[in-house]
Amino acid sequence: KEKHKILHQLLQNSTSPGDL
Amino acid sequence: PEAADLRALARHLYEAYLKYFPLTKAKARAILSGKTGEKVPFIIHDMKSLIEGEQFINCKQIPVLEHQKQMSAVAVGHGVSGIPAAHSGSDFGSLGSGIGGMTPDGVELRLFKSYQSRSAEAVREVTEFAKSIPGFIDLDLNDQVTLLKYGVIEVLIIMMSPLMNKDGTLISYGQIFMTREFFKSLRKPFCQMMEPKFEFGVKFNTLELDDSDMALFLAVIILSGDRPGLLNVKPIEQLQETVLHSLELQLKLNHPDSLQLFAKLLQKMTDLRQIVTDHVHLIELLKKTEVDMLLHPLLQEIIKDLY
Repeated sequence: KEKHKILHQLLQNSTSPGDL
Repeated sequence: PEAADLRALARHLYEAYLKYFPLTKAKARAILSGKTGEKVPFIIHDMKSLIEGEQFINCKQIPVLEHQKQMSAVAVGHGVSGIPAAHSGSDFGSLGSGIGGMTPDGVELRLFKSYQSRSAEAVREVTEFAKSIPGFIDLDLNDQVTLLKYGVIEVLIIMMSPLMNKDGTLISYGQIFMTREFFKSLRKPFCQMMEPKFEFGVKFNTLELDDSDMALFLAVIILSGDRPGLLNVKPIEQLQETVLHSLELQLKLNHPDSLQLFAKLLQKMTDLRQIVTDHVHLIELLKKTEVDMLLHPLLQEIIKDLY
């Protein structure tokens, strides 16, 4: 899970471009 | 499934595609064929035009005055009216050549940084599109991650094709056209990054898919049940099967005269995997050789242990 933290985040919420 | 359900699925994915992807094929082709009236893209074809246009790379809205002034300067200076459309056969392709030796240090790294930040944004767009595929968010979360990790670069390469013609590609939401020769003039190995995508893209464009076909094809790619490390393959294959049926029907209705289009499209999926493998190896090489290069954390996550 830790290895793909941002992908997990993107899948679970709508991340705004600024957060990337 | 009933034909009506398959058509509803096609419509749903097309709507999601329009919602999440800012530059459609329809819009890109209009820009590339000069059918957008006065709104012409700024052309980057050499170091001089790069210096003029670089500040606007990845801008959602290029300031009009500046943009037009520079555009006309490029157009007048080189006798190019409008932009080099695929059919023009102009001598545009040669404009960017012969400057390799003049490339100032750092240009490639700056371009690569821009490429990375737009790619990270595009990964977010593809993720939102994937979540809109019926059944996708009900899959095991780890499998959703795996499908995206393995599918997203393939999707992005497919999505670049409509922005390309044999002479170059639109970037910055269609506001800038960067020539193929300019990419080739960059120092090694940066000059090797785009050429395979152009070769693929130009061939892919001959299939003449429209945006509604593309939406289904992208969903098929995302729902590949043979990605390494998937925990629960069955439901993924079932979803893909339905989208494949929908795609087959869509192509029959939308391209009745295009023989074997469905089969040709499926063949492209094999070609794509090789392009992605080569792309990942190139980035790994860059990581080793370019000490000043920072890799975006999201792209790092995707590329790590991919192939």
